Formats: sequence, structure tokens, C-alpha cells
Amino acid sequence: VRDRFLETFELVDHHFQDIFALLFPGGQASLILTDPDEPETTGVEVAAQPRGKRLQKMSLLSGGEKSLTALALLFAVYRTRPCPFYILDEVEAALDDTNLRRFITFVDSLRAHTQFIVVTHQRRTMETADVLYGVSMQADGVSKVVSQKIERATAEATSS
Amino acid sequence: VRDRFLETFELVDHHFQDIFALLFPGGQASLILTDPDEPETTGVEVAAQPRGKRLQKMSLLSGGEKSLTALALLFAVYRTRPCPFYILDEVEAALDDTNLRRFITFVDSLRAHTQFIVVTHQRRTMETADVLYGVSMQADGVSKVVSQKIERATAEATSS
Amino acid sequence: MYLKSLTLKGFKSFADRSRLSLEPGVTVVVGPNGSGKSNISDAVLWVLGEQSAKALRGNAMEDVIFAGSSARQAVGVAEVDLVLDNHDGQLPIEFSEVTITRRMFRNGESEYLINQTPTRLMDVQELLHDTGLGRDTHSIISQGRIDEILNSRPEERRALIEEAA
Amino acid sequence: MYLKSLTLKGFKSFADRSRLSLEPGVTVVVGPNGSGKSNISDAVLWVLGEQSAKALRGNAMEDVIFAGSSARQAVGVAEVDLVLDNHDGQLPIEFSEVTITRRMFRNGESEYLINQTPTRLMDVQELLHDTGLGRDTHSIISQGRIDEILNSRPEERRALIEEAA
Ligand SMILES: Nc1ncnc2c1ncn2[C@@H]1O[C@H](COP(=O)(O)OP(=O)(O)OP(=O)(O)O)[C@@H](O)[C@H]1O
Ligand SMILES: Nc1ncnc2c1ncn2[C@@H]1O[C@H](COP(=O)(O)OP(=O)(O)OP(=O)(O)O)[C@@H](O)[C@H]1O
Ligand SMILES: [Mg+2]
Ligand SMILES: [Mg+2]
Repeated sequence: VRDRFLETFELVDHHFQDIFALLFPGGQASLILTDPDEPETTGVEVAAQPRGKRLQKMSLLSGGEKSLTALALLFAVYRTRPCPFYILDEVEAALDDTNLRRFITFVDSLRAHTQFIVVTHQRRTMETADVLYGVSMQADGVSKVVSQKIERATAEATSS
Repeated sequence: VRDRFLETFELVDHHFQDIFALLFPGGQASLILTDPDEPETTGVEVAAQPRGKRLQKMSLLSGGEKSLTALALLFAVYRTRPCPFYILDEVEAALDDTNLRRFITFVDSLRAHTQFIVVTHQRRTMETADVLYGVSMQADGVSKVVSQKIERATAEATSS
Repeated sequence: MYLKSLTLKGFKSFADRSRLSLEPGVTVVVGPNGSGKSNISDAVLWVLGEQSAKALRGNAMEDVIFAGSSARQAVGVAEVDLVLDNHDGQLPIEFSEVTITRRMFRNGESEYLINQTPTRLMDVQELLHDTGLGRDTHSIISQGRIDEILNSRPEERRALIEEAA
Repeated sequence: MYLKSLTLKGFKSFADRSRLSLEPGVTVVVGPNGSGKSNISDAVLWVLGEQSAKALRGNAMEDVIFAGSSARQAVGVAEVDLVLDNHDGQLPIEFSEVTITRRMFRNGESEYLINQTPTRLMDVQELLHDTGLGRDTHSIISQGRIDEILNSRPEERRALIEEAA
């Protein structure tokens, strides 16, 4: 068990470093065991350093930096152990346009072999959909769903 | 002291009902004292009912409904006891386009006698500015501010 | 393996039977505030065995049953069906499609079914054991919870590594 | 009365002196993630007397002093000046403009000044007593804190009414 934990930790850390560098160009990050001698009980600390900044306490990161760092960590875990599907509910609400584009590009890179269900209000995120589901609620307080398949091939052809 | 608390409670509740009805057309809300016989220690409960829905526990409200209800309550407190200025840091991040417009219209209605400093990533909120401040950070990790006065009169003339 | 469809009936604001048929790739869910989007992700958490009402934003588990609206009466049962495509045989079961069903009645009783056969929560959890879709899975991020991963204590974060193990 | 200007020097990411001159009406602050927008609202909370490092997203109060970056050394003092226009005489002081200054040194010492005259925190709080800008004011809503008003317990919400009284 000890070895398995350490092995997985190394792998997640490796992926976290790669993905963080993608989402924060010029930045670097890593995972640190708070008590490396005790693999059964040790905690995991996150060190994140966006470009140009000193290594700071996580609490001083901005709202958007925190969301994007958390996403990098999650994607590292997903890459280490893939799941059948992922549901992300407005995870990109705090991101500015540039970081939103980086997040979308990363999700897009996984599209061929991963299933994402993404809830959003952001127009740019909607544009990445293969299928778009609209949820509505009439004055009767009951939810309904309406789906619309987006022909990505045609969407891509007309927008290029 | 007891009377002052009860008097203020009535006033805030009155404003809350008005403002909630503005932000949630067709909805209603009110404040409730959890222990009316004990004005010195009673708590304050919030009952909010968007259009078409049953009165529900606050925890079941959606992300956007919660933000908008909280804003209605804050504005009710502000109306009861005005402050020299207000700072709102990305308070409208969870709102959809329709609710964002209602929030902006409400802030706009206070513009003549209130000072707001609003931090946002939303384009529509930016458009309500009298003065726009841009904050930037170069690769050296140091923040700088740049300001730009927006001639609202001209902005209004050109956009109508 | 992927999520093939999800059907809600009497679950939270979905009084009437609503079905989402899903494909691999990216499905985006949109709609006004309060229309029911997050209720869909709550439905997935719930059918996979979620036991905490608070994780589903309620105070008691009965809060998942449609409680009525201005125009509709409350109903007595909430039901969610989740269908997984199992052509790759990743789930240890003979079928190429696996339906997991959960029902909840006003009296607090809960039922689980796998491919229409009544079963126990333990069997559902056993079936999903190797997929990463078990309890406290990080493959479903509810609204507002993205920052919790960083705000939690280092001992809590080790669960992330254990989940990936 | 309104907020006329705010000057930061050595406060969080504002290593160099930065001044915002403000007008009545709506001022909108924009910029990329991590550029320093919320640090400005932290600066206002701090100069008005905030005593909790956690409310300013730090672990210790020294976290408000510029800690250095890739290109710059750390500095030894953080300073914020807040200027209020007092033409309407709402502040109980003879001046038509009131400057409140707070300084913090690496050794933990904190200084307060009103119109360049050294004073104590108590005097700043006394001056602001009737404006609603005191401790735990709800006129400044930090990022991510809007939902706390509804998520707090009913006893905590009574503070909102007391603030308005
Ligand atoms: N048991 C229930 N019966 C009826 N309605 C319910 C029940 N539980 C929740 N709701 C309703 O569902 C609504 C919330 O839906 P949900 O959180 O899915 O919205 P959303 O689409 O995610 O909105 P947002 O964009 O604001 O996040 C609430 O208004 C609530 O009244
Ligand atoms: N004492 C300090 N010294 C140097 N830099 C600091 C200090 N405290 C905070 N920072 C930096 O300030 C940045 C955060 O700034 P802030 O929270 O204001 O960003 P923001 O503009 O609000 O971004 P967002 O749009 O993501 O909310 C962090 O990246 C952090 O490194
Ligand atoms: Mg939602
Ligand atoms: Mg911010």
C-alpha cells in the first residue's frame, strides 16, 4: 500500500507539473508531501508559482489563479486514473478571457477519448460543445430539457 | 435598544421585499425573526420565493438565485443606512444574462447619489462605468494601475 | 465506457420524466439561473449512491423529491436512471449496457436497481469500484466546489492521490 | 462624503506607489487574473482597520507587505492612504478632506495616521463610527463572499440589521 501511494503521488505530481505549465505559461508548480517518512498518513501540499511571481502561500493566490490551479490538479488526477465521464459545473466562472481560452483548449485536447458534461454561462465554453442541452423552467416551476446536436464538422467549416 | 433593532428590522425587511421584487420579477421574499419575543438575541431568517416556485429552503436555491437574493438583502441594508462608498468584487459572477441586466439596472438607478467601486470580468458591467481602471501585472510580478475616464454622456449619445 | 443516458423523474425540479441522451465528447448544459442545471449533476451524484443530503444542497434526503411548485403538487417518489455503455467490458457484468436506478419515497425508503433487478447500495458501489465513480469522487465537481481542493487541509488532499491509486 | 483617492505603496503586489483617484458614480476595475484587483479592495479593508490576516487572505499580517517577485526584492513596509471627501461635514472633524493612513513594518509594528498626524486604531474607528465603515462592514464585499450572507446562521445575520441601525 505504501509503495502504491508513493508511486501514484509521483505520477500525479508529474502530470500536475506538465498541465500547470500548459495552463500557466511560464509558471511552475509541484506537489509536496508534508511528511514523506510516513506515506500512510502524510498530507499533500500544493506549491504554485505563476510567471513572474515568488512562490507564495496558496491563500494569497487570486480567485482565478486558484480555480485554474485546482483544475490543473484535477486534470492531473484524471490523467493518472481516467474515469468514464466528468461533470464540471461552472468551474470556469472566475477565469478571465485568456485563462478561459487555455482551459477550453485543454478540454478540447481530451475530447477524442474523454466524456465531459460541462455546465456553463460562458459563451466561449458553449462553442466547444458536440451536443448542447438547454434546460428551462416555465412559470410552473418545473424543469424541462431540450437538446440540440451541433454538427462540429460544419461548425468548424463555417467558422474558419 | 430593543425598539431600535425592531424598527430597523422592519425597515430593512420592507426594502428587501421591494428590491427582491425588482430583481426577481414575479417573485416575493421577506425577512423573519426566528425568536420575535427576544429582540436582543433573535436570529434573522430569509424567505425567498422566485416566480413559480414554492417557498423552499435557502440551501436549495441555485447559485445565481443565491447571489441575487444576497444582493437584494445587501442593497436593502444599504438603502436603510447609506454608506459613503461600496466595493463589490465580482459579486455578479454567477448571474445569467437576464439577471446580470437586472443587477446592472439596479446599480445604475443608484448612480446619482452613491459611489460604487465594482471589480468584474463581465463586459456588460464594464459598460456601466463612469471611470474605468485597468490593473495590470507585467512579467516582473508588480501591479500597476491605469485609468480611463469614460465620457458617459458621449457614450450614451453614440449608443442610443 | 461512457455515460449513455440519464433519466430524471420527480427528482428535485424535474417533476416530469426528462431524459438526456449523451455521447462521448463534450456535452454542454446551458440555461437561466434556477432552471435546473445543477440539479442534473446532483442527480448523477445521487444515483451513484451519495448518502449526504448536504452534498445535494438539502437538509434531509427527502429534499430530492419534487416538493411542488406554484402550479404542481408535490410527488411521492424521486427516480433517476443512469445508463453506462459497457461495450469495452470495463464493468464486471455481462451486459453491454448497464442501467443503475435509484428511487426514494416520501417515507424515507430508498431502492437501488441494476438493470431493473433490485439490489443494495453495496452492490452498486461494488460494481463501480474500479471506475473511480465511487463515494466522494472528484470526477463530478459541483457548483462552487472547485476551490475546495486547494482550501482543504493537506491531510484531506491525500484522498485525491488515494482515489487515483 | 465619498472616496476621493486611494494610494498603495508596498501593499501586496503593489510594490511601487500606485494611486487611484475616484469620483462619485460607478468606477469599474478590470484586469487579468492575478493582476491585483482584489488586492485593492483588501487595501481598503486594511486601512480602515481590519485586524484579521485571514480576512485579507494571508496567514500573518506581514503577508500584506510586498514579498518580492521574480524581478524585485521584498520591501520592508506597506502603506495605504485613503482620502475621503468631507465637504458635507459628515465626519466629525474640521477638514473638508480627511486622509487615513496605515503603515505596517516587517517587525509587525503598525501605525495609523489621520491627516498625517499619528493616532491610534481606536481614533480611526471612532472617526468612522457613524459612517457604517467600521469593522465587518458589509459595504465591502470581497471576492467569493457574496453567498456567505445567506449561508451564515440566523444569529449571525442579525449583525446586518444591527449595522443598519
Ligand atoms: N425538491 C425540489 N422540488 C422542487 N424544486 C426544487 C427541489 N429542489 C430544488 N428545486 C429547485 O431547483 C432550483 C435550483 O436549480 P439548480 O440549482 O439546478 O439551478 P441552476 O440551473 O444550476 O442555476 P444557476 O445557473 O443559478 O446555477 C431552485 O430554484 C429550487 O427551487
Ligand atoms: N505580499 C505580497 N507580495 C507580492 N505579491 C503578492 C502579495 N500578496 C499577494 N500577492 C500577489 O497578488 C496576486 C493576487 O492578486 P489579486 O487577488 O488582487 O488578483 P485579481 O486581480 O483579483 O485576480 P482575479 O481576477 O483572479 O480575482 C497573487 O498572484 C499574489 O501572488
Ligand atoms: Mg447551478
Ligand atoms: Mg480577484
